[in-house]
Amino acid sequence: KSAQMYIQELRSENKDNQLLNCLESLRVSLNNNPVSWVQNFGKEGLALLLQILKKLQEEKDENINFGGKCQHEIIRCLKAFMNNKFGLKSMLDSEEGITLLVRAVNPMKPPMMTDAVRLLSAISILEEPEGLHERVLEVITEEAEKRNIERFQPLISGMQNSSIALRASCMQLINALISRAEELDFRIHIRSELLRLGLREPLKAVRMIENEELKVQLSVFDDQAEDDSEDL
Amino acid sequence: EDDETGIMDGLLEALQSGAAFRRK
Repeated sequence: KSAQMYIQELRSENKDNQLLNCLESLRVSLNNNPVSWVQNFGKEGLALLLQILKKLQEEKDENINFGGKCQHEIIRCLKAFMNNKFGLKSMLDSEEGITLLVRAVNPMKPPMMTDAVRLLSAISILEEPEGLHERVLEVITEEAEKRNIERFQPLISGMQNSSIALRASCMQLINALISRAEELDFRIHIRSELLRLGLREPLKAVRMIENEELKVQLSVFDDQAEDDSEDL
Repeated sequence: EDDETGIMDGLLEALQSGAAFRRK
């Protein structure tokens, strides 16, 4: 199928399994075709994906299972779309790309949250354009304010989840946000905010788990805290 | 070169291995 055919299908606002099938097939195409194919899908295709994601996120309870699956599939498509410079730049240039990823950070949907948090971590560690970690943090803060919750609450909930993959991805984002903050005071502030919200207990639990990915993230967290404490 | 793929895979790998956090 050509990129244009997917755009037509996404535009036709299919419901039920048709949309899910289309998204699954699109993800495979985005992953396996050359960058020129992704470029043909282009900003127009990205805008459609983001528009459908936004609509699904705003739907209340209706078809929650189906909608949830489609949302997760869109996050996977976005990952495939962002796997080259054109796609990554288009996503960063889009008005709501980061916001919609932050909204997908939903502890009630651990597999989708895992993927969304990983993408946000990856965006946070990009060196160009400058200040992306600040933008991610800003959007996290704004979205939390709208929902009247503490900004790091979803990450703490993720750390309390039984999924090891989710816990590791939450630690990645915590490490990414802390490590990219230039000011010592600010790094200490983020860390104490997380501890005040209850990170200490899930951290303790994570230390008991034999898992390489978690061990790497824990050692990054501990080393950075130790370095900052020495600097202080 | 601008068409290079695997950027996101590389970033995710660097996060997972901890390489993304090594002080320069």
